[in-house]
Order: sequence, then C-alpha cells, then structure tokens
Amino acid sequence: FSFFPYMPKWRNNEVTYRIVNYTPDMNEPDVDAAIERALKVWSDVTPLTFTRLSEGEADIMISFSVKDHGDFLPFDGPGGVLAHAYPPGPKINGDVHLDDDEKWTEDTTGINLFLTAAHEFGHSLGLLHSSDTAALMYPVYNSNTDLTRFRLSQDDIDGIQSLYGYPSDSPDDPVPPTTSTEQEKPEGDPETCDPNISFDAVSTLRGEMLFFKDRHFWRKSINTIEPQLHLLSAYWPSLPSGFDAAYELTTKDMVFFFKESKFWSVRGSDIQPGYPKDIHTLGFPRTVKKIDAAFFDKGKQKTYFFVNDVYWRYDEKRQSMEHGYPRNIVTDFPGVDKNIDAVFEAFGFFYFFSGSFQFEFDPNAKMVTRTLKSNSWLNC
Amino acid sequence: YPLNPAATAGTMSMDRIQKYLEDFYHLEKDGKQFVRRRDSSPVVTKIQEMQRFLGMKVTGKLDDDTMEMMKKPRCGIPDVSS
Repeated sequence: FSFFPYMPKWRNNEVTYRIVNYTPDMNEPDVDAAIERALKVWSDVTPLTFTRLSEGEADIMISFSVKDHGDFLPFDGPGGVLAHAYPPGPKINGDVHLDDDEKWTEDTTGINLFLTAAHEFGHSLGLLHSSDTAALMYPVYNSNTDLTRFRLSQDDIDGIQSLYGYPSDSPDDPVPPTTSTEQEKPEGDPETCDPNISFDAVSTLRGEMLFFKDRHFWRKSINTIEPQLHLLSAYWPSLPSGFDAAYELTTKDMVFFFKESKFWSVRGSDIQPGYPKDIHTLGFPRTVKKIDAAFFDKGKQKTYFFVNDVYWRYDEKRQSMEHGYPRNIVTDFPGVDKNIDAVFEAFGFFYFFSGSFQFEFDPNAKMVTRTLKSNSWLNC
Repeated sequence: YPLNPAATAGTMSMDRIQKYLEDFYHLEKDGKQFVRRRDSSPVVTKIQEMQRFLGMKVTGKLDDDTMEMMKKPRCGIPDVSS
C-alpha cells in the first residue's frame, strides 16, 4: 500500500458524502446501494463513519461525468480510465469522479460500480495505489472479482489502519502482540488500584490511553471498562523501561518516548529508524538533562514539554522550538504547581499527573476543574 | 522522417502508450515523437517501473503482455506519487 505525499487523512472520523448526480445506466436506488456498500468496505475496518448529505458541500462529492469535466483531468471515453478521486482535504479533495462513458452495472457485465467506487473511496480516504495484485487498491480493474464474497486484502487493511487505526469496537490490538508472553500476566504486577500509585509517563495511542510504570504499562480503550496490563517488552522489546515522558503525535501516527537525554519514536510496535536521538536536537539548552512530561496539542499543532517548574513549546509544523520559552508552568497553567510526572490531552482537557493525583485543566477557562486520583482512568 | 503509418506497437497507438507512461508514471513530456524515443533510457526506465509496480516480468520492452496490461480499464490516479 502507499499514501499520497504528506499522508493527508480526514481529521474527523465522521466523514460526509453526497451523490451529486446519477448515471443513466443504473436505477438510482441501485447506485445508492452500490455507493453505500462501497463505503461500508472501509468503515468495517476503521473507526470511520459515513453520513450521507442530500445537498451542500460534503467531504466526498460523488459525480458522473464525461471527457472534460472541469478538473484538468478529462476522461477518455469508453475503456481506459474508469474514474479518479482526490485525497482528503477541502473542496475538490476527497471527491470521486466516475466516467459516464463507461457502462456502469450492478454485476460485471459492464464496469461494476460497487468495485470501482470502493477503490476510489480508498483514494478519498488517503490511500494511493498498491502493487499487491490482490488488493482493492491495485490500479487495474479486475472484472473477475467475486463480488458476492468481496473482502479487502490484508494490504488494503494494513494501509487504511495505518491512517485511521482500528474500528472503535474492535477487540483487535492496535499494537499487535509480538510475543506469546503477551497473554501471560507479567510477574510482580504493579497494583492497578493502589491508591498511592503514580505514573512515569502517560500517552494516547490511536484512541487508547497508555499509562507507563517501570517495566509495565496499562492500555485503556475508551470503549472497554477494564484496562489491560502488559510488559513493555512485549510491545517494544528494545526500549528501556522507566520512561520520563511520552506523547502521541497524532498527525503522524507516532508516539515519542523520552528517557534521560534520549528519545525514541514508534509507530504501532515499530521503532522508527534513526532513533534514539538526543533531546537537545529538539532545541533544549544543555542545562536540560531530562523531560518530566509532554503532550501534543492537536488544535495548536504544538507539543508542550515540561521540565521542573517551567515548560517549552515545540512547533510541529516548523519542527522547531518556539521563541519566548521556557515559561513558568504556574503562569499559564494556574493550579498546576507541583512537579509533573506525566500529562496528556483528552476530551479537550489537559490531565497533569503529579504523584498519586492528577489535575484536570480546562485550557479555555485556564483553570484546574477537577483533582482526581492518578489511577481514576483504570476503573478503580 | 517519411510519414509513418499510424505508429503502433501491437494494437495500441504510440500516443496512447506515451500518455499512459506520462499519466501514471510521470514520464517527462519532451515534445519529441515517442516512436523515436521508445528505446531511450527514460522511456525504458518508465516501462520497467510500470512492469515492476504491476507485478509483470520486467523487460523494459513494449511486449505483448505489457500492451495487454496497458489496454485494461483502470483508475485514473497515478501509480507512483510524483
């Protein structure tokens, strides 16, 4: 599988679509059904949902046209190019154009609309073509596809889940277990509901929350009650334990782990090449020996790094530390006046962990709204 | 050059072959007649790139299998990002 340059994807999992016009080749309800089924192919394996609009601008505008249709990519008459689509983004981006010089059908006597639309929706969601001849995203139309038992290939699934993760109700692991010990409960488990428990680091990961403590971590999915306790080595065998900080850079589907003056980057269970790197390459002065906590603010596209009683802000777009830092934590986060062990952002709040307590901070009201036990997320 | 009959390879016009490589594999457009440059290294390289991506035998030549593949209906998005 492959992605468009810069891996564009829909920020919001609720994607809208609109069928702008119809082909004369098929009954309108059959077109509706084919489009719906083609979208379901992707919503079945991701957290994405598709809502149909009957007017106005939808994320994915689906239209039939012939020859020159206003986007500098004219169609070529019967055969040849069947359709094209644009990667996620505003206006024409995300849209699907189908060549109405083809004979669109529900079966394979002509060009099957379901199969072609499902392929084009792969582009609308951010996938480029695959060289896997069994993949839906293979560029050449395969009229021998068994439509009654159509399934995405593993290549298609791996590609789209790299962009959007797993279906929200999926029991599948977003980070596939790498060893059988994954199932055994690690010996010397930390007590999940110890009222005095504190964490080394916390982070989100593809919609889940991870709470790190020494050689272990808890995984908590928003959709499951019980957290799962795992050994770090079962997922990232070559990483050290006892992290100082961790944060998810959602725009790149990466998690960064910090320990002393080093940091690593992982995508799922894959450690990215070229790591560990030195934290001073991010722009910290030599006086900084380690990071206490970090989180990525999606809204601002900035990463906050906390060290003792001050913090820095890193511009992920410009890939550089912002000027005017460090600043006192308590100045910009009143009420957060303790040394911070860990922090993450969830539901629009910042959760600062200090010892066995966590402070829920509302960035809009600029105040601590609740003080909770650190393990309140672990269903204690 | 004497006026060529519509230059074709197999049953596909040279123009269509050139457009295929330009549209889907970003073959540089240089205005020259394709029939004269079909054995040039840029074109051979693009034919090899296409054969490799589509899972075919990589010959760099416009052989029948390659012609057949180029005639098949497909998506209009390039196979490789520019």
